Amino acid sequence: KDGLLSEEEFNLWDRLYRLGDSDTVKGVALPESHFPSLQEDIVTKEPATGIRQLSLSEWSVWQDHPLPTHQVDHSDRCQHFISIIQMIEGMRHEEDECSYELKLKPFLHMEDVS
Amino acid sequence: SGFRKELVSRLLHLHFRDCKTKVSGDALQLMAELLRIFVVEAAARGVCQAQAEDLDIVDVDQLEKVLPQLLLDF
Amino acid sequence: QRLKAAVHYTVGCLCMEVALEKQVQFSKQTIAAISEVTFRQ
Repeated sequence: KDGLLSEEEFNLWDRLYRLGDSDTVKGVALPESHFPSLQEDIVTKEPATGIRQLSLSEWSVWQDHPLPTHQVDHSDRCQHFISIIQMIEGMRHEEDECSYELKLKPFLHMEDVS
Repeated sequence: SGFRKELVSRLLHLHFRDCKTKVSGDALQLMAELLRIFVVEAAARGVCQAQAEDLDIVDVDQLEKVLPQLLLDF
Repeated sequence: QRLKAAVHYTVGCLCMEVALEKQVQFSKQTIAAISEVTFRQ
């Protein structure tokens, strides 16, 4: 009634879902986001032992295509993110020349920028 | 099953500056539904990823793979 | 922590429903991860 677990629910939770000492992974943490541009002092605290830190970049090479959705479709910013990953993939093996720059150079008018 | 309105109200009040801020029943219902949709979407996408890898259990790796796009979609 | 436990329990119930529907299991760690992400959302 107060939004918290009843005795029965607590016991179910404790038995079915709670991560405890018997589990290899004792907890899960999401990475803290920080903004270097704001000169925030980056406190990269190491996750405590047994805590699985979730990574948003571990599988970045998998992000070059829209993954299947269920009831919520991909947002524009997600599609944008995927297209950037595809662009990065495309440029990964470039040596000196940058194809993006070569493509845009003919359209650069200095009066537009100076 | 889903999120109870009282639980959602407590969660929201964690972040209100003014503890006297009130949330209408409709807003709580909507927030509860949004949270439910988020959880089901995360779970269903994790299942898709596990099935794509021929696994019959969704482990954290499968969730991690779908996490960037999931977070961008909400 | 009690709020987190209530969110975790609710997420567990929802995941069990998806598991039943899709006939795929979730590890305890995955349910904990979805709960943590939901709490942060």
